[in-house]
Amino acid sequence: YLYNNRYVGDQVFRIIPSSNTEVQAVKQLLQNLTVDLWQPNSASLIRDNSPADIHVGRNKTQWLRRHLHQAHIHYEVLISNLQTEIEKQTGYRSSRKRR
Amino acid sequence: SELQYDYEVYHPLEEIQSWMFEINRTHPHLVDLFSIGQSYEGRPLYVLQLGKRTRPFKKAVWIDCGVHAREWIGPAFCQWFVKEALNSYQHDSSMRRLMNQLNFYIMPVFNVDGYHYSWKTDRFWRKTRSKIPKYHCRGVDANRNWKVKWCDEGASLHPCDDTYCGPFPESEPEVKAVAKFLRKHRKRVKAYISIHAYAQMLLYPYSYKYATIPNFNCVESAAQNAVSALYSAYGVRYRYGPASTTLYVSSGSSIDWAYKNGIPYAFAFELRDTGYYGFLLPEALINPTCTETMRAIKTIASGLLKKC
Repeated sequence: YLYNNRYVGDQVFRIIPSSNTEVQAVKQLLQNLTVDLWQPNSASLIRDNSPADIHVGRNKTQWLRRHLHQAHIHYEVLISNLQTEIEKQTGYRSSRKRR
Repeated sequence: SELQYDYEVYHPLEEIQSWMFEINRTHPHLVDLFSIGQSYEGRPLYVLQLGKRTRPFKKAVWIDCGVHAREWIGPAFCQWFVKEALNSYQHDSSMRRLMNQLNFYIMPVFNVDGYHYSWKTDRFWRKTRSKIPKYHCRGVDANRNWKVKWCDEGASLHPCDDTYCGPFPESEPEVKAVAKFLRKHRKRVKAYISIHAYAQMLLYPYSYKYATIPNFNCVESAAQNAVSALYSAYGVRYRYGPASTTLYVSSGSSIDWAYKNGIPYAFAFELRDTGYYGFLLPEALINPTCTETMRAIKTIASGLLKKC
């Protein structure tokens, strides 16, 4: 597997906070979580009605879902298994090399 | 060889560097390859100069790709641009005119260390790979390290943050090398273009403040024409406008530095998509993304040959 399969089960969440209250709640959540922000590039730039795309490690996805539910913050999962998408993006090349 | 090179897949750094040498070898009349310095880890910073050697002081366009390591569609576009420019020189009169009247400086991979690392270790690495002794985190955001309103709003002083501005402006050898080159050629470089992903936007100064640039009308119409040309390919819509209001405020960015340095047209492209694949844009979308972006860049370059 590419990258030693390190991204298996990782997910990318898209959150579009609908108010400043939700923005603050998302920022608060991210303070307790080590995430890779895809956009915007830092939590300080998250603002209402703009998408925040967040790459979350597999062992934190349930925690984040639960806390977003509790805060009644709508989200969608853009990528449900990052490793699969990575393999798809260039994976055929490494299988071709294997061949 | 260059004929078999596949422009519709992503390539690791060593393949891109071999490709640059092959392009240089096979197009002696239109291409020059040179290094403008070394990266933090000692890799050469290659630039391809494209254009007919018609006269010494031609106007020039600078295009860099791969400032942020994980944005792989950037280097793919720079390679695509070179391929298209050279292959269409003979039969496309508009491209021939551009190559006769302008020089294009193409830097396919700005952040060579980070790009290499994103292939080998961490697919989502963004920054350079520099190391400050007293901190355990590596890397500086190469788009927050320029000497313009350095480390103000939208940048971080913390070395572990993805928008870390660095210990001082131009601390990164890659940024310093490009800034030095552009300062040296500032009288001839009329457009600075930096290719990023993802958001489908065309951005221009200012990034660091909510204000209007003096030549707003010229830049705004160039951007509008560019996104219209882009749209004409496959109907993909790009938003355009000042970076501070269209995306978010950020300080120390390359387009603000280029503009402050006297380059009248400074743009940052945020290529496809808007988040469905994000940084993992499939190879099947390299062709349409690069084709539409090619139209936009040609429109910007053609505009430089007219008076505004």
